[in-house]
Order: sequence, then C-alpha cells, then structure tokens
Amino acid sequence: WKTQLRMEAFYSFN
Amino acid sequence: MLEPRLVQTTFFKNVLEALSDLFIEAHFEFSRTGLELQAIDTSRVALVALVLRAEAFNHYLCDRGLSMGLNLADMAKAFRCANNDDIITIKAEEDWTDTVTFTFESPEDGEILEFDFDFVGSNGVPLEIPEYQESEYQAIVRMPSAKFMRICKKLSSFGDSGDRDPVVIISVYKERVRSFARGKTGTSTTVCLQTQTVDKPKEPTLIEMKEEVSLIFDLKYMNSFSKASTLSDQVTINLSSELPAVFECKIAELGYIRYYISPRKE
Repeated sequence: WKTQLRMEAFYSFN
Repeated sequence: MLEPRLVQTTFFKNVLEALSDLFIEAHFEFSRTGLELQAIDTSRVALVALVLRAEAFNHYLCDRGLSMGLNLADMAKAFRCANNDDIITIKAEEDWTDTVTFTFESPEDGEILEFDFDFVGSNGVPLEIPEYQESEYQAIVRMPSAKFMRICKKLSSFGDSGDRDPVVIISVYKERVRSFARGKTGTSTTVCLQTQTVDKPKEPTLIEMKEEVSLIFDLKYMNSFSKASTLSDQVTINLSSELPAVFECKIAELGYIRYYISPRKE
C-alpha cells in the first residue's frame, strides 16, 4: 500500500 | 475551579479502553459548556473528537476554561480499578499547577480511590477541526452499532495476514456496503443491504449514495472505533475519496464521538 494521507493534508495543526 | 461529577463510570471506561488502543495522549478541554477531548495518533492519520455537554454530568462546575494533556494508557489503568457504579469526581484547583485529580467513590463499599494525573504534552491549543458537511461526502452509511461491531470482529479475526498491517476495504455501491479483508489463505467479505423493516424500525441500515466509493483503511482504526461505538445505538460512516472518512456515534442528546480516519492511497 502507498503511504496513508496524514491529517495535516486536511486540517491545520500546530 | 473545576469539579465535574458523574456516575457513568462504565461509559468512561469504554471510551478510555477504545482510545488508549490508538492514541497515546489526549487534549482535554473543560469549559462552561462541557468537555471536549481531542487526540491524534502517532502516525497522524486518525483523529478523535469527543464532545460531552455539561448536561451529561450529574453535577458540573467549571467557572473558567481548563486545558490539559493526559496520558490515556494511565487513565485507562486507573479506570480499570474503579467499580462500574462508582461516582467519579474530576478536580483541579484554582491554583492548579500541572495535575488533575480523579476520585472514584464507591457508595456500597465505602471506599474512595484517588488518582492524580500529571499533565503531559503541550496542553496547548486544541486542533482546528472544521465541522464536517455531510453534503461533501460521496456516501453515508448509518447502521446499528452492534452490527458494525459484528462486522469489525469478523474482519479482524480473519483479516490478519501477518506480514503487514491488516486493512479493510469498504465499498458502497447500488445501495449496499461491502467490507472486505484479506487473510493468510483467503478473503472475507460482508455485504450489508439497506434495511428498514417495520418490526425493527429503530435498527435500520440506511445507505445514501451520491456516487460509488471504495476506500482502504487500517483495521486497527476500525476496531478502536467499533469499541467506542458501544456508547450509542447507531453509527454513521461518511465516505469520500477526497476527505478523511468520518465515523460518528451520537451520545443521546449529550454529545458525540467522532473518528476522522484518512484512507490509504491505492
């Protein structure tokens, strides 16, 4: 499997 | 001063058991309106948000906002020591430094158990999670949580191929939802059709589909959510190839728990 998308791709985090 | 009190020890036990599988620490935020908990897993592909309004507590006192990071494994251990009918009081004083006290009171045994938890992590600003719009999702599935748990159990007992993280493929097409996992020597598939029968009006499986969608998830995330889903009769699954999937269970009128899980890319 290719790498899973990380949440940073969707939401902005500190 | 913060001093919420509640008697739903089993509820918190279940939440912490489910969350501590995946998330190391969580950000707790107590405000006048209630508790908001957020956590993100170490690989940063899953996020959980729990909202519990003040009315969910038997007694709720919070005269100023308080944020804290807490270790979920330690909390789960403490809650395992508690009886299911204990009264829990969460206490942080006005001049609080970096600990919060959880007290478990057993009226039957006349026993009081106290745990102080040190704050961990940044304790800082909560994550910016936008309110999700159902209209943005390609498919929405609603089903009884017991059914969802059964499916996850079947998939996890079969889908461990041993050599890599087990995954599940969830597909929605033609008013049906298909869950697929590959094991060592075969595959397991569960297909659920839309149901809304007169004899079980409270337990329908509803599938709203704008377009067909098929996504791959790590089974561990599904398993954690299925444990948390015991908090509610129904689960809602929002699927899109462009957004994190949202797995939600509403806790009566008192709040919700939502998992945002990013699908794997094929």
